[in-house]
Amino acid sequence: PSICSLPFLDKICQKIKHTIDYKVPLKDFDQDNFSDLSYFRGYDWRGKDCNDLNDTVYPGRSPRNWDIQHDSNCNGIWGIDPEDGIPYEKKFCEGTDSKGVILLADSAGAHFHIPPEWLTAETMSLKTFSNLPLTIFNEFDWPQFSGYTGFLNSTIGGWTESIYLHLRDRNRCNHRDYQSISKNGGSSKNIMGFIESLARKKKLDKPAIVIYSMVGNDVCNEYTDTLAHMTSPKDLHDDVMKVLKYLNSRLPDGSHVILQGLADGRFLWDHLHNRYHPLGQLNKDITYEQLYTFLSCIQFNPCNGWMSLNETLRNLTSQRAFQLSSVLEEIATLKFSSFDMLYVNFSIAAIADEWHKLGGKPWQLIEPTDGFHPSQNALALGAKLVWQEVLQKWPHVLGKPNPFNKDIVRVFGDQGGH
Amino acid sequence: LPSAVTCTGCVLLVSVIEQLAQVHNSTVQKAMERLCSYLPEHLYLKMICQGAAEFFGPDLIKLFTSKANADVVCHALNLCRKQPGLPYCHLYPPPKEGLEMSIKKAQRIVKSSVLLRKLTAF
Repeated sequence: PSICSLPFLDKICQKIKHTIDYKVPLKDFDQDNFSDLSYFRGYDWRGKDCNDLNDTVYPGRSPRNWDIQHDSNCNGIWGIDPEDGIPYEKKFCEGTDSKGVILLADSAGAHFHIPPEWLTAETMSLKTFSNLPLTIFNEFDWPQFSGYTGFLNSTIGGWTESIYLHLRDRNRCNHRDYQSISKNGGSSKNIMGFIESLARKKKLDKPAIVIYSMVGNDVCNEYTDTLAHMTSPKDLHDDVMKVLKYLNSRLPDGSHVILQGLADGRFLWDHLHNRYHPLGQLNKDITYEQLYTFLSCIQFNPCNGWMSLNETLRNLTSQRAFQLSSVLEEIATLKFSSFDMLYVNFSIAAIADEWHKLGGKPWQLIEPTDGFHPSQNALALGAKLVWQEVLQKWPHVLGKPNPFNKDIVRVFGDQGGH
Repeated sequence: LPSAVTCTGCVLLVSVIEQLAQVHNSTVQKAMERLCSYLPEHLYLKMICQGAAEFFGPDLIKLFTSKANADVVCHALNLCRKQPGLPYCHLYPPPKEGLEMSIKKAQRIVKSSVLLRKLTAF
């Protein structure tokens, strides 16, 4: 606050505050909620704007005049095939049921990650903190590697696999059509405070697959009497219905909404409590049990229910999470005019089974620094499982594979990259 | 929340400095310089680190010399606060002589500290 009171920093501070509060890009000249800057809610979070001076050009829109003159939806496909005079966008994308991915999520969806190298004195070097500024600008989230909207190869270990990348591989016309509307601490209680940054025009844009994935904060809080502060099934129902009504007013017809259940966070204690935290590796003196107790003591524990020594409390927290997941499952049977709905689990147990098949250990599925969030590996495997489940049970949601994918790559290469 | 962030940040940073000194078999002063040298110039991170090292350095050196761990250092510098009626919060196992005793001893060491007076006033 004291730095921002300096007159010459006042405006930039206000801009940054607006970006953080409303989850919109900092640099966005044409105010279309898409940016050509990666961080500060830019294209790490939603598809890169290929013209930031024209608000009719942005990822996810239906092509304008088949993009004969320029690439109005930034998917890298534009112009006319000189051989037959047919616009490429019409030739390759018309009738292919192309669509985008929009994530409404918490820190797990946004991929909260604090590199453990920052706390590991033994391996610390000049390279260790090179990503610190970017991490600060992205609110300690790494959506560019996440399981929902990730599009870059992971530089923080593991690999990137995401719903967006799968959908793009299925239909190259979906290139750059992703949005991560997510927030650290996001839950059903506060989502209406930032959902308005969702950029989708009902009449102008392509349909979208919206994934509602608030996997923990409705049962996780820092309060000592944590149970009393958890979301009740009724409140969850009311809040999610508000979200769905809002989405119904914003999403183009033919969209889909995937409601994802809450995690069972007992996994955290079960697999971490007696392991050493990165800070305790050198002298074998700090376990996650100690970390959780310390965080609870200073009232900074993000999840007093699950990150607790008290087994009864951990079980009660899971019980509430199951109740809330059941509410979401029930809501998913409702009908809306703009979209259909389906429900998927966030099953850390299923992810652990997959990881076990690859020779991994369960603790590797949890962020080492905070001992709370899903790791890169967990998110990648989670994306694979969700994709497979949707493909198997509701293939219409994903659309058919585009038979012109190879032609698109042949003509447009990497489609301008991300 | 701000006090929890301050306390967590202090314990983490002091731990890293302590471990850097241990790994490189160097003084605390050198460990702080080393940590700052690893930080990028962007956002004045290196400059802020050097400023903080200059500000906290003398007290940290005194406290480390007396074998205080990160919990004790942060309580002694008032960056972690004990809530009335509740025990001291700690990340590390308590020292042999007890956490309260160690913190009181550490507080005596930095009693005359200019830094501490400024922090308390703040």
